[in-house]
Amino acid sequence: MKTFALVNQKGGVGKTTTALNLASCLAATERRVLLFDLDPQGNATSGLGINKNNLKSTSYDVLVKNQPLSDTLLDTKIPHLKIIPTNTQLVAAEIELVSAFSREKRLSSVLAAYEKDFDYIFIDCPPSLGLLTVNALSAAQGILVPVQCEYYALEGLGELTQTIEMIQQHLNPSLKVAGIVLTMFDGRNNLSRQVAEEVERFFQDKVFKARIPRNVKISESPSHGLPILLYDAFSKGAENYMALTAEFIQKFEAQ
Amino acid sequence: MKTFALVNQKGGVGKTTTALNLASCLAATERRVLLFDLDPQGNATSGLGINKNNLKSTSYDVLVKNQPLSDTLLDTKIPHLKIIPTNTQLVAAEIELVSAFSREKRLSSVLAAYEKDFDYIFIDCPPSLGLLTVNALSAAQGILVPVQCEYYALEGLGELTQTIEMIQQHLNPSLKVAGIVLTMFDGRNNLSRQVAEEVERFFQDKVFKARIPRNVKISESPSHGLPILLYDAFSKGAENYMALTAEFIQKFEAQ
Ligand SMILES: Nc1ncnc2c1ncn2[C@@H]1O[C@H](COP(=O)(O)OP(=O)(O)OP(=O)(O)O)[C@@H](O)[C@H]1O
Ligand SMILES: Nc1ncnc2c1ncn2[C@@H]1O[C@H](COP(=O)(O)OP(=O)(O)OP(=O)(O)O)[C@@H](O)[C@H]1O
Ligand SMILES: [Mg+2]
Ligand SMILES: [Mg+2]
Repeated sequence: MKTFALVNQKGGVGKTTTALNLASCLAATERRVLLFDLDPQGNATSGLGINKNNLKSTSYDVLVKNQPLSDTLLDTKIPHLKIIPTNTQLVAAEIELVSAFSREKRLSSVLAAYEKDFDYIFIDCPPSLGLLTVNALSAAQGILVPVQCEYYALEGLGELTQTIEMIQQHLNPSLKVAGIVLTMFDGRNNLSRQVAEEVERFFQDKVFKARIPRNVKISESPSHGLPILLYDAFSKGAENYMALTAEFIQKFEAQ
Repeated sequence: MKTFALVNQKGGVGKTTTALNLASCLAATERRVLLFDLDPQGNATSGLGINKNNLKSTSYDVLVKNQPLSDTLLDTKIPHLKIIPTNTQLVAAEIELVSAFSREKRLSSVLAAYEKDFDYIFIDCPPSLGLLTVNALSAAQGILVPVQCEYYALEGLGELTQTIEMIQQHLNPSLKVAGIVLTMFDGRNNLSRQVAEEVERFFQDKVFKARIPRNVKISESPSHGLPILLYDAFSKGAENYMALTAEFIQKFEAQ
């Protein structure tokens, strides 16, 4: 598995935070990583300190205008981590692609040509199951689902599973649920523990053992345009994402 | 102003929590309130303890199949609070409405006939600016924007303002930004205070003085199907939403 989509239609569960920090930690081990920002909010782009207002080309241009990936690719402050940035221009993609030829597979044909240049590709998705997310699910081999340990987080998992099955049947038979990341976990809180147990019952061994509890340094780091590893390497937040990265490598490279 | 839409395309900022708790507190003062769930996740529906799996009719039927509101309306555990429930069936609405006649104004024509039966109507929206949210913005007189006091929350406000201006020009000239609610505010955290100050500079007197700090009882209450007022009336969370409700009444009824 090389290309992973961060997907969950529930909002604010840690998709961007997990995509950005997992990608950065892997790049820190000198693996070549691409972060593809497919959310019109552009949080992954600004979370890495890139100014969204003067981009010469964005993921919109790649997806809709067939701009070569290499013209849009940007370096980040982290060696070995590159990004396809985006901004609100991408909002137009969902509308413009509706009547386009092979609208669900645009991203997969783009990425296929570049997979050899990277060890990992992470696609950050918006909080919906629309055409942008469908493109990501068609292009990816694995899905990473951040699940916030709160009540509403459980509600959407059934719908997400249905969407994944539909994609597997019609667009991307090799797509698998690669892993579930429990975010904002609080061991002292009954409900948080109950949600974690429920998710483990539902997804079993697909749930990463490394959980990501709430950590103020994690929420501060994007305001400095840095991943947690560079913002505060000694924080609990950095420790948790490094543990997740180690488990990720174990799981997907050990074979 | 009678009809309010809870809108912010950033996910997980407290749209549902604010819609549900503001509506419940107003109903507790014997004002007749309708909560309209327009998010396919159906969190407002389940947050009030309603089983989403055996609904005979949902907001999908009202919006797309012209089902009368009165056939879909359900009572809640709170007297004077009614809900138009929903579930994932609503996902189909965005696709089916794309080519429908007057697709942006479906909700406004539905609600116009029922406004006289309620003192307030709150529409909970999904974390996107697609056709469902556009319907809510076309139907509402006021927009309530929950803004989470975190870095990424500031990013989307510019795009949201642009969308509102577009709706005001083409679909709903009387639409106004009714108020900004600062959620998950943490007075001890520098970044949280900076975000709050930035939002107050941008939106000035539109920002409610009552802020809603993070409170574990608020996040637990939906798992009991209860608004905070019924789950734990003596909690800080209930106090904060009651303060917000008092300010809301002052602002929109004092004239
Ligand atoms: N472990 C954590 N500890 C503290 N804060 C966190 C943590 N993970 C994420 N956050 C914060 O919570 C908020 C939501 O996270 P994030 O934006 O990554 O979620 P998302 O799923 O990408 O949201 P959206 O649905 O809008 O795309 C952000 O402000 C982020 O900084
Ligand atoms: N003041 C608060 N204190 C603690 N938890 C809160 C508070 N407000 C909301 N939450 C919790 O944070 C999460 C996000 O809130 P909520 O679901 O209301 O946001 P939303 O904007 O409606 O999300 P979405 O974008 O997915 O519709 C939920 O789990 C909710 O219970
Ligand atoms: Mg995100
Ligand atoms: Mg919601």
